[in-house]
Amino acid sequence: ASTLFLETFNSVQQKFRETFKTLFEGGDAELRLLGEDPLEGEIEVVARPRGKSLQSLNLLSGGERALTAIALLFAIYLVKPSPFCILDEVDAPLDDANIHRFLGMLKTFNKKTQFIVITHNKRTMEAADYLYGITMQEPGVSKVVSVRLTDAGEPEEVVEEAVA
Amino acid sequence: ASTLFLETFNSVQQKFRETFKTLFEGGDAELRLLGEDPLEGEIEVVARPRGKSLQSLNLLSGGERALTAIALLFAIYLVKPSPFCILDEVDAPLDDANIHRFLGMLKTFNKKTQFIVITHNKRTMEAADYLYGITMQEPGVSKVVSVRLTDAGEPEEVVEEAVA
Amino acid sequence: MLLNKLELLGFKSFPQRLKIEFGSGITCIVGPNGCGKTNIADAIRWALGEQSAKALRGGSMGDVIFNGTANRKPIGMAEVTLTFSNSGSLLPLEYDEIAVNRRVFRSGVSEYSLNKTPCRLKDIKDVFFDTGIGSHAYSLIEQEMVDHVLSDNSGHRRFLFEEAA
Amino acid sequence: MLLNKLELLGFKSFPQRLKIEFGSGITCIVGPNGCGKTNIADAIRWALGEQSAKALRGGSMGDVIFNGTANRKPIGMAEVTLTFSNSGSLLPLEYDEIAVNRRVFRSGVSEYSLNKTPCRLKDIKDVFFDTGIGSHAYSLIEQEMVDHVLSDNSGHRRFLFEEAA
Ligand SMILES: Nc1ncnc2c1ncn2[C@@H]1O[C@H](COP(=O)(O)OP(=O)(O)OP(=O)(O)O)[C@@H](O)[C@H]1O
Ligand SMILES: Nc1ncnc2c1ncn2[C@@H]1O[C@H](COP(=O)(O)OP(=O)(O)OP(=O)(O)O)[C@@H](O)[C@H]1O
Ligand SMILES: [Mg+2]
Ligand SMILES: [Mg+2]
Repeated sequence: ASTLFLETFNSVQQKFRETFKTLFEGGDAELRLLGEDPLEGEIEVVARPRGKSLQSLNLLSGGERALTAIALLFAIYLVKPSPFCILDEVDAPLDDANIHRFLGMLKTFNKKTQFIVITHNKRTMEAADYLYGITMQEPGVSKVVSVRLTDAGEPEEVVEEAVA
Repeated sequence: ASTLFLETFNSVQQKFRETFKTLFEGGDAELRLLGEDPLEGEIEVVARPRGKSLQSLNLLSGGERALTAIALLFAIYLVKPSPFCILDEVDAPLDDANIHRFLGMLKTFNKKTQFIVITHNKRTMEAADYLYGITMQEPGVSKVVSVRLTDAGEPEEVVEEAVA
Repeated sequence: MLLNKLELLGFKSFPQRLKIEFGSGITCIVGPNGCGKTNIADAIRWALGEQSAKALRGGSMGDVIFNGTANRKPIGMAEVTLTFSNSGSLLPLEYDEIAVNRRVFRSGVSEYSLNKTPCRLKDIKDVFFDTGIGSHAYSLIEQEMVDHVLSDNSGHRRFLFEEAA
Repeated sequence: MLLNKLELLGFKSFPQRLKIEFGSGITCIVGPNGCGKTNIADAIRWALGEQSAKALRGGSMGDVIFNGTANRKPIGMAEVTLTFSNSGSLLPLEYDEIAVNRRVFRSGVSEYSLNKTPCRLKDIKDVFFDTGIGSHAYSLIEQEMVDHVLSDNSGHRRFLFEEAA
């Protein structure tokens, strides 16, 4: 069990360096296993965005922390993939440039991975292969509708015209 | 002390009902003081968006919880105002319609209240009386620039043209 | 293996039968605050056997049953069916499609079935074992994950690593 | 009373002197992730006497001093000045303007001054007492407030009420 854990840890460690560099366009990050026993030790996350000096994770900004967490979760995902992954509003704290890099990373996963992405962000919607809208025209009662994006990038309901 | 607390509690209670109704365009909310001793009792928050049935706060959505918290914090603010209030990305979980109502509430405060609003949201930027941009052209070093919104609503740096 | 279809009836804010079909690639789910998007994520994780009512934002499992609105009465049962296509034959069964169904009643008792045959939760977990489907905390990524994953207390991180190992 | 001006030097990501002027109404601060917006909120709350390094995301008070980049060395002191106009004569002093200054050195020792006269933190708190300026938790509203304000544990809420009372 200890060997398996170490193997997994090392693979995730390697992937994390890569995902971090991609999402931050530079900088460094690594994982450290503290203590003697791999099955008990603390796992430390160290992250340094490009050009900045190394500091505690707590001093990173809200968006930098979110992107670091996404890099780590995607690294674990690459080591042990699931057929689908649900992302619930992970783009909320990210600025436009970071959303662009985040979406870029989503697209590098092959089509065998299904991403179900819940979002309020128009750019994320543009990246979708399929778009579903949930509405509550009747308060408290959810309905699903097909949605497409207008030229302005706004989501609008696809209303099927009844053919006369 | 107990009387002062109860007075404050009742004023906030009343304001909270109003701010909630404004931000949710209906629905009900209230605060309840549990137990015998006002100085020790739990303060319970009860909130029911329009048309929905009453449930625990935990079952509300991310955006509904954020808006409920904003309603409560503004209620306390109305009872005991500060000359300025800093709002750091409170609009992140809100959809367009709720941001619109939130900004509407900000504008009802008289100009004597200064709001310092940190945001990534274009609609919030449009509501600003003054707009400052922070940039890090040199990595790790923050600079302030004047910003204005383009026709597309995007923030851009105001570059002072050197007069020949 | 692909997630083909999600069907809900009586689950949280979905009192009437609802079907969503998924393709490969990126599916975006959008809508106003409180309209039911996270409830859909809850339904998927619930159907795969989530046992913690708290993880589903409730106090008890009965909280996932539609509990009425100003104009509708509460109902007595919630049901979710997830249908997977067995492409790549990852699943040990000999079907092209696997339909996982879970229902719960106000008593809090859950019933499970696989392709309409009643079974136990354990059977569902066995079928999906090692396919990467199931309770993988890292395949449902939500806002609060950031603090959990980066917190000074490395307990959450360790759990994710152990799941992946 | 109005907040007129914020001046920073050596505070977090602001190694060089910086000035921001505020008018009445709504001032928006925008910019990419990590560029320093929340650091500005930190500077305002720090200058008003915030004593918790944790509330400023640091481990110790020295963490607010600019600690260098790939191209710049760390420096030894952080300094923030907040200037208020005493319109409405809310403040007990007889000035039109009140400048609150705080500086900290790597030793962790903070020095305070009011209109350039050295003073103690207590003096600053006394000047602003009951004007509504100071450590009011509800006048700095950030993302995590939502869970604090709505949590099952009503401790945070009680604190806000007691501050307002
Ligand atoms: N058992 C239930 N019966 C009826 N309605 C429920 C039940 N459980 C939750 N809800 C309702 O579902 C709504 C929350 O839905 P959900 O969390 O999916 O919103 P969301 O679309 O994710 O919104 P946001 O964008 O704000 O995150 C709440 O208004 C809540 O009242
Ligand atoms: N003492 C310090 N010296 C130098 N840089 C620092 C110091 N403390 C914090 N920083 C840097 O400031 C940056 C964070 O800034 P801040 O939190 O203000 O970002 P932000 O603009 O609010 O971003 P976001 O939109 O993601 O919330 C971090 O990258 C961090 O490295
Ligand atoms: Mg949600
Ligand atoms: Mg910030």
